[in-house]
Formats: sequence, structure tokens, C-alpha cells
Amino acid sequence: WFFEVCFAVTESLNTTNSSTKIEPKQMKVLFFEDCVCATITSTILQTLNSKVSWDRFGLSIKDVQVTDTGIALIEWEGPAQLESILLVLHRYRSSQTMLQSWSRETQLCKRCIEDALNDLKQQNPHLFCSHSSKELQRYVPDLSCCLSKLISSSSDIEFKDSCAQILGLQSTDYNDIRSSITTRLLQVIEDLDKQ
Amino acid sequence: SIKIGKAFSGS
Repeated sequence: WFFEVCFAVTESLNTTNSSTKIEPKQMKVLFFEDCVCATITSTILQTLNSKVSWDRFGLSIKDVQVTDTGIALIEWEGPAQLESILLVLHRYRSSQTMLQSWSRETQLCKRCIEDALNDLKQQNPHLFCSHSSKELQRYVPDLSCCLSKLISSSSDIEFKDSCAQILGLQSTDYNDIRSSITTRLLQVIEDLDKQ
Repeated sequence: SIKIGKAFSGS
């Protein structure tokens, strides 16, 4: 089997109401077999529904349906800035392949979809941050606050200067330290998430 | 704005 996967997503430019409630949106999935548009197979539907690790990309799948025309509609939830997702899958077979292996097909399809999501994530880490990283980000304000209080309240001038130096700061002001630590922690979480 | 992510995999 060979798979080609392409995602086309749109990002909303209006992020002012991003804090309001998240409503499920619909992802259209088009399937092509040997370059011809075809009805999506049950194996691929199953892969989309239960094999792909959507949570690693900050997405949750709520429902999967197939229309009369063979197009799959996936109800999803994710970041508010993510407006729409279109997925196109192309499957074809090498002429030498004699046996069909459904488990192999599932593995390949899953890997290809996740690779395409990863391609999106590398370019747009803010849109495809994993659920676990979002969880970690919640601790950043508290941790930054705690660390900067520890540093700025110290009476050891040498220690304070050394901390400021490590952070690349000129001052040992509480707000400067907190802001620097916050930025650094968020960057580390984003970098690890991309890996 | 539209973003594109793509991949290929084969056995």
C-alpha cells in the first residue's frame, strides 16, 4: 500500500472571542483510490476514529459519519483559532503486491495521517499543541511566580546576580525575572511538544 | 489564512 495525505486548515484571524466556549466543528474527508474519488473504506474510517493520536495535536474526535456520496464527516474539537480542516487521503497499491494486509494498511494510514499532522505542527506549533502540553502550560504562571520570588527575595547578592546572568538579564527585578522565566518555560514546552 | 500539511508513506 501507498498513502498520500494532505490536510488544509484555516486559521481564524479574529481571535478576540477565542476564550468563549468551544463548539465542535466538522472536518470533511475525501478519499481517492488510484487517483479516483471513492467511498471511504471502513478500515480507514476505523483508523481515523480510533487509531490516530489526535490528542498529540490538540484535537478531539467526537463523531464520525459517512455521507451518501462516500465522504466522511468528522466532528472535532480543538483550539478556537482553528477554523476548518479538510483532509484528503489517496491510497494506491504497487503492482507487485499480491496480498492485502489490513493491519499493515491501518498502520500505514495512521502513520501517514500523523506525519501530515506533524508537518502542520512544525509550521504552526501554537495551533497543534498536544493536550498534555496544554496541561503543562497551566502550571507556568505559578512556577514562574514561585521561582522569581525565590530569587528576588534572596539577600545573597551573588546568587541573585548569577541567576540574572543565567537568564540574560541586567536587573534582578521580580517582574523582569518572572517574565523571562515564563517565556523560557513556554518555549521549552513548545520545543518538547514539537519533538 | 490556509495552512497545508502533507505526508507520504509506503510499505
